[in-house]
Amino acid sequence: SRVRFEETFNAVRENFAGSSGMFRRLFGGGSADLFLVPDEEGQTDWLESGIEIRAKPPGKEPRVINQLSGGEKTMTAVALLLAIFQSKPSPFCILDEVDAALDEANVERFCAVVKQFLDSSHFIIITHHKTTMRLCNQLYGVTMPQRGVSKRVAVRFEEVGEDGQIDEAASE
Amino acid sequence: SRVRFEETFNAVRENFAGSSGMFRRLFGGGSADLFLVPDEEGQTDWLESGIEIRAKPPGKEPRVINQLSGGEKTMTAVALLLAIFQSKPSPFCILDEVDAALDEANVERFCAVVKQFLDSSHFIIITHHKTTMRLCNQLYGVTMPQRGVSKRVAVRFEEVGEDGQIDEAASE
Amino acid sequence: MRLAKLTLSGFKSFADHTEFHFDEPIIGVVGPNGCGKSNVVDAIKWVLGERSAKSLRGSAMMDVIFAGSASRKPMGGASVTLTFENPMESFQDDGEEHGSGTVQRRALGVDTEEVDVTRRLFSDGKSEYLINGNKVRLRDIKELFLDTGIGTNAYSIIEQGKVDAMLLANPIERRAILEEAA
Amino acid sequence: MRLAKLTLSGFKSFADHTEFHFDEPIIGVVGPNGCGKSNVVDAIKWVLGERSAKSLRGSAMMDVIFAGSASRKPMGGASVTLTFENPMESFQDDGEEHGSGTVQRRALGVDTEEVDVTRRLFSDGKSEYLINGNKVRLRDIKELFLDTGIGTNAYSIIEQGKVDAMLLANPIERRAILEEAA
Ligand SMILES: Nc1ncnc2c1ncn2[C@@H]1O[C@H](COP(=O)(O)OP(=O)(O)OP(=O)(O)O)[C@@H](O)[C@H]1O
Ligand SMILES: Nc1ncnc2c1ncn2[C@@H]1O[C@H](COP(=O)(O)OP(=O)(O)OP(=O)(O)O)[C@@H](O)[C@H]1O
Ligand SMILES: [Mg+2]
Ligand SMILES: [Mg+2]
Repeated sequence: SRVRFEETFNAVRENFAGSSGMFRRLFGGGSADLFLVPDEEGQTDWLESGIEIRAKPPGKEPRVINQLSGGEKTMTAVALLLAIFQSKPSPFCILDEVDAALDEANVERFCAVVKQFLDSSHFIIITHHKTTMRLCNQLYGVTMPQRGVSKRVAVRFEEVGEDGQIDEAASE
Repeated sequence: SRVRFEETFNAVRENFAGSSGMFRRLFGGGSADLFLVPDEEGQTDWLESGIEIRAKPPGKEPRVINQLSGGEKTMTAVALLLAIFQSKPSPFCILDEVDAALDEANVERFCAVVKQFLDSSHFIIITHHKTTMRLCNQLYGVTMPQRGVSKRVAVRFEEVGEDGQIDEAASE
Repeated sequence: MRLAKLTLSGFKSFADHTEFHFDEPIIGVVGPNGCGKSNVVDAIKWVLGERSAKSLRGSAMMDVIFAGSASRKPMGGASVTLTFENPMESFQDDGEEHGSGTVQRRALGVDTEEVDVTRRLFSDGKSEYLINGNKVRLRDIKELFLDTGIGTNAYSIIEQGKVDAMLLANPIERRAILEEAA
Repeated sequence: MRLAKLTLSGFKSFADHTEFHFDEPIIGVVGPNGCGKSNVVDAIKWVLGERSAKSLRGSAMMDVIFAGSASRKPMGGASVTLTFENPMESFQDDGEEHGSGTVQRRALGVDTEEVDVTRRLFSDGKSEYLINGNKVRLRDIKELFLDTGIGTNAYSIIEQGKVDAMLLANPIERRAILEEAA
């Protein structure tokens, strides 16, 4: 299983940090890397070593993931998760509020990247961002007209408020 | 300093879970509690025991914090952090994107609670939510016209885009 | 093969029979905090064989049954069904010795146009899995989805908070995340 | 007493001299991801005596000095000043034996209307703290703010991600958060 891990690691690394990998697509440039953390003697081991992420947003110095801003960290983590998904494709992908910390420009790049997966997978996306809602072909609202009991309503984009609130008028 | 911890715990618990505590103010009802986690024999110890949070949003069953929804968890954690702040007041309080996971209704309740602190403290709030921006008496924009170098601009509410983007026109 | 429909009843906050049709490439789920959006994700993880109550944000598996609310009594059981479209498709035929051609078959090893996968749990503790209405074991469900990329630990489900957990993880924990996907 | 102004230069992404005036009760800081909003919070924590580089999201304290960018060379040092208004105010006089009255004094133990607290770090490693332009030790800064609720571990600064860390914490870690505030 050492070989399997090495193969998965290399596939994910290429999907994440390659020249047309997820990182560059989400940031619109820059570069990233995924590497095994060496021990005190500088040795790395496929079966034991931890994994560190280095990211260089466009126009900035390279940094390890802890030193990035909140939004830059989220974009880097989403790029890595999508790179893993790409290495083991599946007919559907579910994303639950991964865009919460992102600003408008980053949400737009995130949506553009999701579109690139559509020839192989369908997506179910839970979000509060209006830009991400515009990406969806259909929207379902989930509300609790009776406290504690969930109801599903079909909504159109215009019926969703500034931030996910659903118009009373939306129908079943 | 067992006595100090016990005093702080009780003050925070009252500020958090009391009938007019932070939890009820943020949720507009319901109830909460903060308690020491008993060990295998059911004993609790002021110097050793861990702390668990129980929350009962209005109209729902009581649950420990892990079983709540994302937004309910955030509101509960913010209520606890503000309860701690209340127990040790300070002339200013800085909040960095605590409202990221909240929907419109919860952001409005959060803003109402912040206003209740204004007779003793000033606030510096970093946010992407338009509703929270409306709460502020003055807005500063931080942008990077030259990549990697931060610039402060004074902005008016209208100049801030849907999600924190700043109009090019905003002045220094 | 594609995921066509999700049907829930008595599962977490979905007390009543509820259906989500996935007829479009990108489906959005929206709504206020605490209304049941992430419970939809939990339902999909559960029917695919999730065995950890903690990963469904509960403390025991019985927590998935609708536990009642201010206006409703608890339900006697939870039931979730995933419906997949399972048409004949052409696949690379890498196994045979006479060279690689394409072969017509269904993605899921059941010979029907649609496949229903169901999981039920009753308040007396009885639980069952079903494929197209026939009782099966969890092992049969896992086998059905082998090599399709569908499953509880595959990277196709990014639950709420996973991004934060990934960011707060240390290098060894990050390794564990990659090992799951291997 | 109130926080009136923050002045930064050469601190993290703020290469140039930058001022934030806090003349209103609620000040909002907005802007796109990665532009420097949380660096403002780091600046306030740093000048108040923060000694852990990790809590300032760096690996070494020198990481707070502007490290250069595509268009600018690194700076030779970082400097941050907090300016407090420190008027005469009436306080409960709980110390004296002749009963509790009120007494007129300034909240910060320096007899000036305004108090400037400054911290500097140079790329040769030299660092200094100053109160109203006079060099002091970190101990003097801590003493200045004793019993005011201002400080690096007081609950008045909720940095980005603290809510998530609180939610992912286990009961023992939550205890540590409360102990800090005690
Ligand atoms: N010493 C330094 N010199 C130059 N730039 C630095 C330095 N330290 C940090 N930075 C940069 O500052 C940026 C981070 O800024 P910050 O965390 O304040 O962003 P933010 O506005 O809070 O964004 P978000 O909305 O994503 O949280 C990073 O891109 C980082 O590269
Ligand atoms: N067995 C159950 N019976 C009834 N209600 C339940 C059950 N399990 C969970 N719930 C309720 O479901 C709600 C959580 O829903 P969920 O986590 O799906 O919210 P959400 O729509 O994702 O919200 P957010 O936007 O805050 O993430 C909680 O309020 C919880 O009390
Ligand atoms: Mg949710
Ligand atoms: Mg930030």
